[in-house]
Amino acid sequence: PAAEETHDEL
Amino acid sequence: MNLFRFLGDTAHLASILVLIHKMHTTKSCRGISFKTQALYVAVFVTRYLDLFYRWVSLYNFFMKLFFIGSSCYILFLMKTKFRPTQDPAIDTFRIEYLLGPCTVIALIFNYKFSPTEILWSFSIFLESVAILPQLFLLQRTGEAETITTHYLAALGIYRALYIPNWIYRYFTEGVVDPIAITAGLVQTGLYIDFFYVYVTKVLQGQKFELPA
Repeated sequence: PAAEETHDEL
Repeated sequence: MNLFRFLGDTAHLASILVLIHKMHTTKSCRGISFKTQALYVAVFVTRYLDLFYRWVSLYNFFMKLFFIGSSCYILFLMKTKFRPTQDPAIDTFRIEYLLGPCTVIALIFNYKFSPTEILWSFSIFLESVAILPQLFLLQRTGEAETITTHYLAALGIYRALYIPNWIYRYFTEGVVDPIAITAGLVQTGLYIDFFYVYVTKVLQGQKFELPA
């Protein structure tokens, strides 16, 4: 997935 | 989630608890930069706006709430109970020099030109330099309480652990986040001088003192 779709890191 | 990131987040959490513990036990926020703490509030609030529209996980949700809540609590303590122990005269780093460039860079480098994505980028860039007022204060006073250095060490470890996390994610998930990685490398680099003194002095049982 593209980073902007996830931003799953804190 | 991988072990590096989990341990990194744990170190981040621990650093905040160490700071709050330091303030309560010494009844003082001496040696702590209010400006750095205020920048962290700005970082968390601008980055975690997605609490309102994106669900990642229960872990992610509660960590975000903790980081926003604890950073606001620290500011509150510094402005109320421990205000007399704070010395604005030595906390003199000009944060305009951080906020301005971070705003410009966020407008240029972002994954999508939308308000929330620009704020996300801004928070990433701002976090990478938010420690500077604190390191500047440390440089000015030339020494620090041991507990304050443990706080900074935990923060540095948090950042350092995100690097193997990105390497791991690249190989296992094919995920690369250039903005987070670039800012993260800069941020980790800022701790190198500090870590040298921390390892050679504090971990050997000596007081944290910078060479004159």
